[in-house]
Amino acid sequence: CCDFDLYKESRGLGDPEILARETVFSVSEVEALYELFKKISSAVIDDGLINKEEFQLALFKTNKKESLFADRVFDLFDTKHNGILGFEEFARALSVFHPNAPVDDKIEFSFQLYDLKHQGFIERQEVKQMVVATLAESGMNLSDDVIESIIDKTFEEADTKHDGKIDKEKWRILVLRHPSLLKNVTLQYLKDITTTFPSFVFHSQVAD
Amino acid sequence: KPVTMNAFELISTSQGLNLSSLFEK
Repeated sequence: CCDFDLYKESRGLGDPEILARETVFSVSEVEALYELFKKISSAVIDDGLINKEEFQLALFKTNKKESLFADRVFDLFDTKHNGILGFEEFARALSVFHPNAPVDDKIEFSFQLYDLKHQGFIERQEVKQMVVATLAESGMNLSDDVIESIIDKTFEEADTKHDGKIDKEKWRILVLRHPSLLKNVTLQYLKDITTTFPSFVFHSQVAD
Repeated sequence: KPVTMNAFELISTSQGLNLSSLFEK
């Protein structure tokens, strides 16, 4: 009944030229990114795939930390929904984080990130859950009254239709007014990926 | 002044959203 191949993760670098065509990365950058991928994917089990534990380890340098957002980011990268990341998923997702990636892609990614229940809108209860998680993860303490007033103010500004929801259109207006909200969807490091991982030249498939 | 802060500004400071640490050696 099902096409199992759809869920099978392809291992290895694959065809860097196809990935380069379909992402903002050049062929060399795809190859350099693969060096990073190999490093992360071999941290726990050297199987050429990144599992959630390896992703957490790379992010926090510990696998002990519980993080709502690390889980969310991993799940968004994991487009095949099989709990592991192949290189292609990793490269395609990180392409959104490139400084030269279209801003619309960044808006879409950040919206999906915060749309915890995949409802097509962000509701108050989700915002509260994320604020509480952020505070807990960073060891900050704010009273419930203060948290509620932060959320009140946010909805006052973002919820222009007063229906208690921040849909994609409202999200777009909000982030265009506050570009800093997209800051964490841009990684300057990706511009220098070939100099950060110069060893890619030893494995390069393309002649320069 | 946390009260004047946008909730999403606060959320975006979360360590779990800071992918730059993926690149640290």
